[in-house]
Amino acid sequence: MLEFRLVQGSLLKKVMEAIKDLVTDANFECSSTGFSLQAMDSSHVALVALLLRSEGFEHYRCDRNLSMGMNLNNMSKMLKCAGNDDIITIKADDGGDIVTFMFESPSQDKISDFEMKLMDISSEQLGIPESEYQSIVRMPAAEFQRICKDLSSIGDTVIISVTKEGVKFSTRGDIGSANIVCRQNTSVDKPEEATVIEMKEPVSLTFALRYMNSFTKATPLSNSVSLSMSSDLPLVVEYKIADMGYLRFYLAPKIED
Amino acid sequence: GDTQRSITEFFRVT
Repeated sequence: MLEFRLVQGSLLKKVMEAIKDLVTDANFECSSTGFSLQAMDSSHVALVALLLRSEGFEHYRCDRNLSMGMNLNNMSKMLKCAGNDDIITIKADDGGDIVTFMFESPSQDKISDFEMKLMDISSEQLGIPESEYQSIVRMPAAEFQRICKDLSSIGDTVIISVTKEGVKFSTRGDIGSANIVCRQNTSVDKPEEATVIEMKEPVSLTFALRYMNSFTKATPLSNSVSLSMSSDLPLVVEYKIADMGYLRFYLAPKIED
Repeated sequence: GDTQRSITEFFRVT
């Protein structure tokens, strides 16, 4: 059987809100390492990878590796019933066809059980090679969200270019064009407000803004976001989940015909 | 115009 108890239950609620519009059904993999998920969107353009390490849970028991197929919309409906301060426990039996979500209020005066049917999902697991990226940009997550939203009112695609001068986000559409340049800025009070550009080589790649905007639904998970880029590799947009792991989005680039 | 590439072109099925 498995049983995970997560004191900061809101993390799980935020993860679901971040991925449920991109991925419909997914297998959650449970092992002694932690609770993870890898899934592609229906167009096979983007890939989501989640890891919540076992050490981040108050209690984590997983007797044997278990794959739980879930409809993310239904899971989100259930997790929406948990309060933001609730402790969430996930329970399942080996070979069973249901998962139980238990929500406890912080004062222990309200305890709810929600049972959800599991599904058989045949999904392809992709091997993601470890890569050295030509450029990595770390910036405030809210700033990145604002840029993606602003640019998508003008164009459908964004060109992200990293040079010594900084990172440039450009778009073009019927009404005109836009360029937003963010320079490295480490002279801020809090490290999460910094913009840090690690450039080994300049890089310029084109991506669909529709996907970028979808990824920014993960903004409540983390103060900062990192963008890892190399020519001819998918972009990695990573939100770290404090003390537990990460939520990563991989996005295939667009190429000129 | 641009062509959208697929993630499966970069990462292989395991």
